[in-house]
Amino acid sequence: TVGAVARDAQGRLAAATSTGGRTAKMAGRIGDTPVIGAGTWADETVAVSATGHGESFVRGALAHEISARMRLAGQSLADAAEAVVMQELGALAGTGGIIAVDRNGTIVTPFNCEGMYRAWAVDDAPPQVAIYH
Amino acid sequence: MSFSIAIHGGAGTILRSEIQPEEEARIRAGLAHALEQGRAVLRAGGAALDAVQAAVMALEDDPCFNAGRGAVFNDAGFVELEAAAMDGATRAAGTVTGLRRVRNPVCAAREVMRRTPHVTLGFEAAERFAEACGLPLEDAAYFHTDKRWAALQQELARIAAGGDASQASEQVKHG
Repeated sequence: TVGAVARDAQGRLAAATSTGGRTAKMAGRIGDTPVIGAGTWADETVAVSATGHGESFVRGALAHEISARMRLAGQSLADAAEAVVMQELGALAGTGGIIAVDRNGTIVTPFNCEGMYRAWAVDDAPPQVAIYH
Repeated sequence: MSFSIAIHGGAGTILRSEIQPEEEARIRAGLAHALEQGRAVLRAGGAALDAVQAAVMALEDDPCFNAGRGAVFNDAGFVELEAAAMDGATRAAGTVTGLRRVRNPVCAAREVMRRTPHVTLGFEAAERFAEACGLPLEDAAYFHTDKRWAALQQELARIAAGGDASQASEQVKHG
């Protein structure tokens, strides 16, 4: 699975995700990527793209959960994303991670497994590329 | 006002011992390239939605990653691709699932958002819609990578030997 989240110079947020799914998945299986609110979400508060055990992200509506925590519980993006990935995803016996950016341009990339291929940049600062914690 | 962008190329059990240095270098280069495709849109004052589409297209074209050209195979031995795009400012969303020939599924998702009253289109009808939108389609060979095919054979053998399909190793599952 691959994905991107962005905040543009006008402060607008967007998310996109694309995947082949899981090796040897049943033909016809639909994962979290195309389920809005599960593997992909964007509103005025946050944009989220997920990767990992799709069925867990669907059952937990986890991309939307991050937005809900921020809007309804007043959590920061860092706290909301950490709770969703490190607690809720694990409680659903899932592994994986998310990338997210909020209306202030803050970026988080938490994951609860060995590694996540990821990269990020703010304005023209040098880009960051990482795989492990 | 400033802009920000982040991308991912998948998560899972990525054992340092299993990734060869040259493979890791290819992956890091692919991530850096995709990030710059999206950042160039933002730097030019473009919309976040166009930036995330540009970045994801670059990742779909890179056989290192489980999407588009580097996609994993299902249990019947073919790819079934899915993608989504969502605009935070309007909450417009488009998603596709079950595609087998569309080169860039994220573009099909964007066309669903742009041209239909729906959020999700799937399978043969979605493929015909993408073709009608003029999006490039490829034959099955375009999506074939030996690495993913080997992972499928390994996983099918494991399941046939009584392994639980839901317990595949992360690396095999997600490529």
